[in-house]
Amino acid sequence: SVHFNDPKYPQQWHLNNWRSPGRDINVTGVWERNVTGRGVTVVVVDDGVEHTIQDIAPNYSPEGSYDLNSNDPDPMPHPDAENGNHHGTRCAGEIAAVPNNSFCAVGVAYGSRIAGIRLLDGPLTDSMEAVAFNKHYQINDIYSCSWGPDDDGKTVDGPHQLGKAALQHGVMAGRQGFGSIFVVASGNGGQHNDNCNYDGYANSIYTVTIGAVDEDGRMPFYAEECASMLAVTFSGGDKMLRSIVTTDWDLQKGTGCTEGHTGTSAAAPLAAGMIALMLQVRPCLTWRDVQHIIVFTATQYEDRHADWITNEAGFSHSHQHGFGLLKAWRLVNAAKIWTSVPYLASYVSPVLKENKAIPLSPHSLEVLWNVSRTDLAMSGLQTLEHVAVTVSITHPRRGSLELRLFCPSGMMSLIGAPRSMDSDPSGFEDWTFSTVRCWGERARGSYRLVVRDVGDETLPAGTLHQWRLTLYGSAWSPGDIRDRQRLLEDAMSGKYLHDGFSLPCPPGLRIPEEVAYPITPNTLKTLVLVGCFAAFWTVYYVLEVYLSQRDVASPPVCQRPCRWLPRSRKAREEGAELESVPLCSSKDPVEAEAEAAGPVIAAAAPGPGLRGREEQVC
Amino acid sequence: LPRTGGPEARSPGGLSWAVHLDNLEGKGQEETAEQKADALARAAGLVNAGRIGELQGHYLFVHPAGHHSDQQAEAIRQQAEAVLARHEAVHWHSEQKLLKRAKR
Repeated sequence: SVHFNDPKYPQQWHLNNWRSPGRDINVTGVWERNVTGRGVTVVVVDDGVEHTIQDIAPNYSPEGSYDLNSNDPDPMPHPDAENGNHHGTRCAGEIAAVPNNSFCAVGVAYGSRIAGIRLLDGPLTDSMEAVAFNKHYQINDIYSCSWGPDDDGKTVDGPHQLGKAALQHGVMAGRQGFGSIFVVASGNGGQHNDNCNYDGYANSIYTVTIGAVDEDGRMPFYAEECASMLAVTFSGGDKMLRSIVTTDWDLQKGTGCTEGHTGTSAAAPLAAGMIALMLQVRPCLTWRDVQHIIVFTATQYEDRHADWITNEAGFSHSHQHGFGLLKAWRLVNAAKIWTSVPYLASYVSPVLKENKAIPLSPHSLEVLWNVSRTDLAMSGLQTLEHVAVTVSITHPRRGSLELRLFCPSGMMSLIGAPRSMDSDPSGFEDWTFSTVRCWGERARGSYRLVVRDVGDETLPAGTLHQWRLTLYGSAWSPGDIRDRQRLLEDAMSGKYLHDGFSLPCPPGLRIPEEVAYPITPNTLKTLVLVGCFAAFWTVYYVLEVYLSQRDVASPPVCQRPCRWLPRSRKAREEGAELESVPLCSSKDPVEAEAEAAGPVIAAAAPGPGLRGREEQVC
Repeated sequence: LPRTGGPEARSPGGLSWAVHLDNLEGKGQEETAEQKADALARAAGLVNAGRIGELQGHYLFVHPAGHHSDQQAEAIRQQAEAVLARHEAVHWHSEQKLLKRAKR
C-alpha cells in the first residue's frame, strides 16, 4: 500500500524488488506501520553532504553536522578535479532521501534526520578522527562510515590511539549513555584477497561491520570474507547487475540522482537506515543491543559458495556473509520487544609468551589457553559476543601467514587469512584479530590458536612471540539465549508493532557536550587588555576635563531652595517604586513654584554664574 | 598571538602532537587542566590548540603555522619530544601523522 511519486523509486530494488521478490530489505511493511526513523539522527562521516539538494534539505540536521576539513559548521562538499566528492551525498540519500517530492529517490529511514561530517576531503590525522567520532554525539545517534584503510590486500591499519579512545568514549557516553552506533563498511578488497580482519575499524567490537551482497544474493567481486563481519545487505554487483539508486550531488557533473552507487559503501548506509528504524521503536537500545538484534535476526540464505556453519548457540555464520541478510521487518519487530542485554563482561588472559617457530604448511603451530569457571567468576561472563586475539609475530613475508582460532565448541574462525599481495617483512606487532562466529556460545573452555606458514620454503620461518586472548560477552546463559530466540520468533508476525504496545525505556544520562568557545583565551586576554586601556584613558580624560573646567565653572548651587517637581499622582497612587527626578530642569521659577507641592530642600544661594539666568529647579 | 582554531583546525604542513595528561579534569578542575596544558605546550615550544573532541585529558599541541625546512622541523620535533617524554604529567603523547583512508 506504500506509494511514492519519486520517479526513481520503482528502480530502488533494494527497497522493494518486484523483479526478484525477497531480494530487498523488506522495509515496506515497516513503513506501513509508520516506522520511518522519526526522532533519530544519522550522521554520514565522509567527504561532505550536499544538504541543499531537495531530496535532503527537509531532513537535514545542521545541529549534528560539521566540516572538519575547513573547520566550519557547514559540511557542503567541495567540487574537486576528479568529481569525486559526491560520495557522502549518495550515502546520505540512501538513509534519508525525502519521499513524495517528485524528485529522485526515497531513503530507508525517510523520517529520520540526516547530518554530515566532512572529514575525508583533506589531510586526516588521528586527532581529527577522534573529533569526528564524538562530534555532536548527544545529537547524532548513528555514525555511518563508508570508508577505511586501503583495501589493497597489503595494509594492516585501523584507528590509532585517539580514534580508539573516541570509539570507546562514544559507546560509553554517546546517545545519552546508550552508546553511539558506529556502522562501517567491511571493505572492497575482494579482488586483492583482502580480509576485514586487517582493518581495525571493521574488526572493532564497537562497530557494526556490514558487507555486501548483489541482487542475485551472491558475494560481489569486491566483497571481502571476514570472521568479524556481522551481516550483509544489498549493493551493486558486476556490470550486468543493478546498483543502488540514490540521491547524488548536483555540483560539477552531478545531476542530483544516480543509479550507480555501489560497493560496501552503499551497503553500510542501508544498515544505518535500518538501525534508525529500530531506534525509533525503541530509543533505549544500547550499542550492544543493536549488535545482538542483528545477530539474532539476520537470515541465512542459499548460497552454495558460502561456508555457513551453525554454532553451538544456533547462530549460522559464514565468512562471506556474516550472520546473513539484514531484513528491516525482522530488525524492527525484534527491537520493539527487546529488553536490554546484561552489562558487558570481559576476560583477558595473561600475555602468553611462546617464542615458537611457525612451520610450513601442512604443518602448523598450535597453542592453547584454557578459561576456567574461576577465571570467569569475577566478571560473570557466561556466553560470548566478540572473541579477540592479540598477537606479536615476526615473519619475512606477512601475507604468507594464516591464523585460525577455535572456540571451546570447536567453532573455527579464519581470523588471519593469507594475502598474496602482502609482502611486508614487519610481521604483526600487537595486532588484534577478532571473530563473531562464536556469538552466544559458552565462554568457558579451551581456546586453540593455530598458526601456519602457507608460503614457500625459500624464506626463513616466522616466530610466534606472544599472544593474548580477550573474551567479551555477558551473564546470559545458553538457556537465556534460546529463550530470547523463541521470544523474537514469536514477535515476527508483527503483532507487537503498533503504538498500543510499548515497553518502558529508562531515561538516558544527561551528558553535556564540549562547548566550542567562539573566543579563544588569547583573544579574551587581548580584549581585556584593550578594555583596561580604554578604562584608563576614560578616567584620565574625565579627570582632565573636570580639573580644567573646575576653574571657570561656578559651584553647582541654586539661587533659591530646591523644590521637588510634582510626581505623577498616578505613579504615586500605584505605589511606583521608582521615580525619576531630573537633576535640573529649565523651567520658569514662578511656574515651578506653582506646581511644587512637595518638601523643600534648602540649598545654598546660587553663585554668580547663575544670576540673571533661568533659575535651576532641583 | 597565534591563531590555532582549536583541535578541529588543520595546520597544513604543520607539526602537531596529541598529548594525554594525567587525570586532572573533574568538577571545577577543568580550568586547572587547561592551564597546565597551556604551560606544558609553551614549555615544549608549542601552542595548546585545546581539548581533542570529547576526550578528557587529551590535548592537541601545534606548532604555529608556517612552513619549516626539514632541519627546522627536526629541531622543533626534538625539543617537543624532549619535553613531552620527560614531563611527569604526560601520560602519553604522539606526533600526529597523516592517515591514509579510502572511500568504499
